[in-house]
Amino acid sequence: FPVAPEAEDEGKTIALVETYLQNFYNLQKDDQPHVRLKSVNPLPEKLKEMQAFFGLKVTGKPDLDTLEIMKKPRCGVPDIRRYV
Amino acid sequence: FTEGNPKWKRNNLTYRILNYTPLMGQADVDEAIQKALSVWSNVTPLTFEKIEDKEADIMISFVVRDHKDNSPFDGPNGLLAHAFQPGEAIGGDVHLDNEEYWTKDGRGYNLFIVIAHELGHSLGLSHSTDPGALMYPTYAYTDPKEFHLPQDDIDGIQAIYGQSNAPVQPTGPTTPQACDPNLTFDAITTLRGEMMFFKGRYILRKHPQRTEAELNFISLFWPKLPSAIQAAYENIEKDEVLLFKEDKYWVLRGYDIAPGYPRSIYRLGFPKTIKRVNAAYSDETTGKTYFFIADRYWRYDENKRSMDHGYPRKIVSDFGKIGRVDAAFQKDGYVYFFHGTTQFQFDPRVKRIVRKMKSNSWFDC
Repeated sequence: FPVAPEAEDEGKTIALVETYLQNFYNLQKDDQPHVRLKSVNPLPEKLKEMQAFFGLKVTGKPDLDTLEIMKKPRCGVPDIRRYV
Repeated sequence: FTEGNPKWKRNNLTYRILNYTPLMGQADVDEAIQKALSVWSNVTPLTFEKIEDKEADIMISFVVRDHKDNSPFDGPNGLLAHAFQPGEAIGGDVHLDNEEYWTKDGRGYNLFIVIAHELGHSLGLSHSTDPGALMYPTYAYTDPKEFHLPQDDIDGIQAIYGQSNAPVQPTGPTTPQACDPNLTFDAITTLRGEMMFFKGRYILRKHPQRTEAELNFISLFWPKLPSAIQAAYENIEKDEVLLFKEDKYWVLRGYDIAPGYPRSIYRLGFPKTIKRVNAAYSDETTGKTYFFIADRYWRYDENKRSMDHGYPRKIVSDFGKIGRVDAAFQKDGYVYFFHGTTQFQFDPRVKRIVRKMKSNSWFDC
């Protein structure tokens, strides 16, 4: 049963979300941060894709339910793209 | 399905176990793998032959961290395993993270469950969005003895390889949906203000302040409990929930299974002719608990810890025409009886049924 979550370091949360979406939802690694300023941040869209897959409330934000799923042990095969 | 719909061109596939985890006996690993293969061969025309000394279609190995396939493992927990879609060389292969605590039961990660999932990928299945499916991406423990391949996985694999050669086609369990008008329940109880609806391997958990019911595996909360609980009731006074299956019962104290359980239901005073309890509820005002079995009910005194005399009585004599009871619970002074997809609201003060509803009326559908 869930207990009140401890306040988590925001940086750690963002890193968890990014790594999860890179591993399983084909979120491209942001190697060129200066380019990112001009482009649309793909993270919320990927997050929505992940939330829809797991039947969560689709918010595009890393809410508690979303983080809970991301922390569960799982299979290493991506959920949505071809595994090669 | 995996993108591009890859599949094996032959139905007779080979597998090879390259190494073993030190945490389990080799015989247990072999058994887990054979059982995982039979999960898929039971529902398709596929067969699997073990080979020892040459390249097999499906190579199974325990590896750690970077193992030269561009998909490193991450140490304990997190990623447990992965597998490759049907194809030559690495295609079909299953890699298991050897830093996980692999077990043949539910103490660590159950090897059979994980390999059965990975073999789904080896055969061409992708991840399912059905939280009850074997091919759902996150790990959930099911006792291997109680495992039945869910219908979602059967439908998927049969769409690739066709039906089994068996004369009777196997079927599997489906995941309960709160708003399914045909939904029935195995057991229902309150638990510290929440409502818990038991169905097969699942609990639908309804919090009064939340509109949506949460679906979870029973094993997620209580790994030692079996699936298909048959009756449950809350004793608010003692802050306990009793859960029944066949001739055994468990006690939840708070949210945890109390030590020393399961115990025999005969300790509660049932005669040996009783093999199971269908439903139960406890009346907090009188301290009496009612047990429903077939067309009769027993009354138990929680204070005296014994069955009251004069029971069993016929359900119809005291509760009206509610038939046999699948599940029951008391809430806000009313008792709710469930029979199939029908629910009866019973008012104990006037001793009659005051309302008839669908069984899933507690969910905002």
